[in-house]
Amino acid sequence: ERNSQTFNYASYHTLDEIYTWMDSFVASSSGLVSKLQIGTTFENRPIYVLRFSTGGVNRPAIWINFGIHAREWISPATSLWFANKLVSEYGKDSSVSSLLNTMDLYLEIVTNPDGYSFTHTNNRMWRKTRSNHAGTSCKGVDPNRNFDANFGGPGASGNACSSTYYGPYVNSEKEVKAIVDFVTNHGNFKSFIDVHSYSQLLMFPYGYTSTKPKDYNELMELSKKSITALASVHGTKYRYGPILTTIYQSSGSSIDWAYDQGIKYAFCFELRDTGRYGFILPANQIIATAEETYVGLMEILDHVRLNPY
Amino acid sequence: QKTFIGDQVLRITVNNEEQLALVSSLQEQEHLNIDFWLEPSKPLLPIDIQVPREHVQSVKALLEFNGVSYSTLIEDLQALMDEEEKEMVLSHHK
Repeated sequence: ERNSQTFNYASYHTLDEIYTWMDSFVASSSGLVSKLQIGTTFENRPIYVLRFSTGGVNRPAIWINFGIHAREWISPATSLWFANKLVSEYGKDSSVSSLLNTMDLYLEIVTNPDGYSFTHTNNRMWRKTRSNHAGTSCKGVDPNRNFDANFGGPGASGNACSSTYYGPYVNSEKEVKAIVDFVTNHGNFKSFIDVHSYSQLLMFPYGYTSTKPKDYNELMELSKKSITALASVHGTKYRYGPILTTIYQSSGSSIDWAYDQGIKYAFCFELRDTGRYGFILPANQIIATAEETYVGLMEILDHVRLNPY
Repeated sequence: QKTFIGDQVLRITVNNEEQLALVSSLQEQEHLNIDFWLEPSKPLLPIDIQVPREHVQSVKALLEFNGVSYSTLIEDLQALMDEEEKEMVLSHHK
């Protein structure tokens, strides 16, 4: 798998393989894609973001991160296919071309590299980061409870051994801080999408409160449009709505933070996985998942492009 | 490498707030080491839990005793992982 053309997108890959793929992908993308390092992890691994840009200075931008929970392997697998699809469709497909001609797109392919590596080497079901914090022998924090959005509130655990541990303080996780700093410093993100996998959902804020976001109606309509388009590919049915009413209450999540920062189009995908396979979705479903997710995502990205604010 | 031989994943459906509270309380019983894949939220929404082999029978008994319905989503988690491992190795050879 020495270049992005011969890379097997229908398989799961280790972190090293993905990082090697990134370099060959950037090299073969004719200048459309570049790789940025936005931080390092607790175990000192680099955290990379792929930037898709056709030029311009500080253009309005879209952020998509994949696999913040380490064991959800289908998320990074989908991201690789998605990245490759964007490059191959640029100049051919009008949605992709219009999008990249007006906005920058940032993909964080592996959001929790330490955890991801740990799932390949030690514990396939690991979900959290791999950080150590004083006062406990249990490792790791749930990075999706560590953002500054009602941090430590209901729907997160103060028990360091729990899989939903919110951490000792806001942004304690370097993986979270890297996102927060990057998005904040950029200052012109118009959409923030966090891609997870389990139980087929498309959600938007809020998770920490039952209060409806001020853009509730628009986000509901857009969600419906997105999951309808997604279902047209392979028939996969999604539920949609605010996190709290669609799945459960959760505090400290990424999209709640993003929305409170003023990023209106904040969404969280839970990709296909009925539970029959746990987080071990068979590899022969990777491409199908990626295909349908691409269609669902493009509905949202089209809307973002056509509705500047 | 941690193994999950005999670990099961149960899908639980609770019918009322009382049953919801009962299942939620399993989270606090640390000795059971239950991993909530889909956390309790409200009646009629599924809850998925991964139960270590040594506690499968007692957790099932508790659910049955309290009239909480469940089904076994994954009989043996390790068997699935072995399949996945095989696919990864095959893919590497390809």
